[in-house]
Amino acid sequence: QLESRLSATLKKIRGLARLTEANMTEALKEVRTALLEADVALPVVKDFIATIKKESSGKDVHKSLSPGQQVVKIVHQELVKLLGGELVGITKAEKGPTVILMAGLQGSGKTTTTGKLALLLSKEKYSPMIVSADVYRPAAREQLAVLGEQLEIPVFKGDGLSDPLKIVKGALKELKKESLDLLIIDTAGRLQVDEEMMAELEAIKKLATPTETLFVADAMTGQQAAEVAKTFHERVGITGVVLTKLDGDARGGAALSVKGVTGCPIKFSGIGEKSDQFEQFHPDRMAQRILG
Amino acid sequence: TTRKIKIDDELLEELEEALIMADIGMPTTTQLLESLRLGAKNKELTKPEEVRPFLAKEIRKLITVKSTAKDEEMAEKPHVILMIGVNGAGKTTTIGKLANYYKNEGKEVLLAAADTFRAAAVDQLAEWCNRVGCDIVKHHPNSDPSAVVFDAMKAGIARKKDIVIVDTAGRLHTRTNLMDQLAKIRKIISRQMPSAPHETLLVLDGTTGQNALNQVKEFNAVMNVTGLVLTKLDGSSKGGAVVGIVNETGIAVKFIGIGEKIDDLQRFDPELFSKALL
Ligand SMILES: Nc1nc2c(ncn2[C@@H]2O[C@H](COP(=O)(O)OP(=O)(O)OP(=O)(O)O)[C@@H](O)[C@H]2O)c(=O)[nH]1
Ligand SMILES: Nc1nc2c(ncn2[C@@H]2O[C@H](COP(=O)(O)OP(=O)(O)OP(=O)(O)O)[C@@H](O)[C@H]2O)c(=O)[nH]1
Ligand SMILES: [Mg+2]
Ligand SMILES: [Mg+2]
Repeated sequence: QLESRLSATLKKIRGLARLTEANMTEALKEVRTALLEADVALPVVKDFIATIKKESSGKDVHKSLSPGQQVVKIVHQELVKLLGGELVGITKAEKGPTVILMAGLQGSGKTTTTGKLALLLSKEKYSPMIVSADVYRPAAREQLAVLGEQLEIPVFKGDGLSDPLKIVKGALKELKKESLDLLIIDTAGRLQVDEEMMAELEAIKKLATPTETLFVADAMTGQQAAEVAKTFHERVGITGVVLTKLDGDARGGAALSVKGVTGCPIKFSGIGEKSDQFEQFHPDRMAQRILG
Repeated sequence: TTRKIKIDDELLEELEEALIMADIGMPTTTQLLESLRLGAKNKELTKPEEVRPFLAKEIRKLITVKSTAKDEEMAEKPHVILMIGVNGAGKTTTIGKLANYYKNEGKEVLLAAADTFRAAAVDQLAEWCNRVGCDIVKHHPNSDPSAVVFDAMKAGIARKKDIVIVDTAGRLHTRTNLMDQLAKIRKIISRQMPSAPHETLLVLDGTTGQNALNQVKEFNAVMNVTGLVLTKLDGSSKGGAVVGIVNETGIAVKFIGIGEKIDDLQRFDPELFSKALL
């Protein structure tokens, strides 16, 4: 896609020995358009283009690749580098149980992902418990309880409790009592601009002291993905990202936006509604997808 | 004679960035900036302070769809509204808000809990039903959604309800079998009442980027989408993806969601929306 568009632009530099800033200008414009069409946030696009400019400037035009192929290769490599890094799993607590805190905007897939993650980690020899601290959304706690039942994973119900902090406290107590080693805390969806709700998230984190705070982001999120992730990271501190609904056809530029502004590793991909439709994030596959 | 306003590159870049960051997308942004250039050339705008209002007006033109009087009246009883859209967009919550909206207009509303798949989806709608004070038709989890719809249509007609609102499971438009299921639900409704569903509302998450256009096109290919609901506009996203969508498809935005509470629903106002985009 990008390659065929670039090939027209770069026909002009076919005879040239070197990729210079001058002959790259048109090509960089194409890359910018492709990234924006893929929903990568504008500030992240700007930084990325600057990097590509530096990377390709002065490079000799490849003998066996067309200039278009060469630019795409540089863009792809740079994307994979930005999106990836080493494959990272869940950080285990040094002593005591491991606590994972789920956070993100409304409807991004936190509750569903809580179930998926619990299932995955139970297969990795953890003994998980899950708890919902969402006291706002109608039937939110029921939703997690049903998932726990389906997956045969213990759920702290917190019946009679209506304060998220009391619920989390109760879950931590129950975890100790049952000698389980992992707690995943599902939280209510919230806007990063909602001061009260962001303060609540900070309070939950302070109480639960998780080793992982996972930002759950919808792969179809547009330009605001960067700003949202940045604020969650500044306020609460994210340690990892889950990108959901990748079974759709969104280009997924949000992945680059979130990684670009937080530097936090994208650890998992949600690829369906069922609890087993969950896998490790693949940076190379994501790079292909973003470039279209 | 007024001099032609000069729109310098710096201003153009500033405007382009604002439009892109509002999720308006490259093609529509290009189109809007071109109309700005023409406006300046034809002296439709002559002062720099007229630039933004001019652009807002151009955006308003793109998102305004001529509605006929009969669009707004509910000629048949029950008036059947089918809610569709991708996972997590805000369908169930919007139904709660809509039921309340119509109840406040003195209408008798019945809800159909046809999301029989997702954990606690029926419980979620039932809770909204309690808050609003209306009827609900629901079956056991994992039952056939078509059966729920069939029963809800029967009940809506028999109980002489003014409005029946059908909740459906979230689904990605890339899932052919789920899109087929949706088409089947529509047939079930039409078989009981040939003019129904009278309204098929596609719910779009306001934070979604350019994929929103794919969603509208794909859902509209299978169903006859009569209107859009744009949710979560109380966040930092501007929902600009609808501009290109409405312009291309002619499907109007009917309502917007501006929060999670029962009253957080407004009729779409193209004037307010276009001003807020910039
Ligand atoms: N197709 C698909 N659907 C998903 C995926 N992850 C979650 N969903 C669906 O997205 C919808 C929202 O998921 P939830 O888990 O309720 O999202 P949430 O973040 O907990 O929502 P709130 O608690 O309201 O903020 C549900 O219909 C899920 O089944 C995914 O990877 N693919
Ligand atoms: N801030 C805000 N949140 C909203 C709005 N509309 C819905 N939500 C929230 O978005 C989340 C998902 O809403 P649902 O009504 O469950 O969405 P859905 O489309 O029915 O989801 P599925 O049935 O799982 O596909 C919930 O947390 C809602 O409270 C809105 O206008 N503003
Ligand atoms: Mg949830
Ligand atoms: Mg729903």
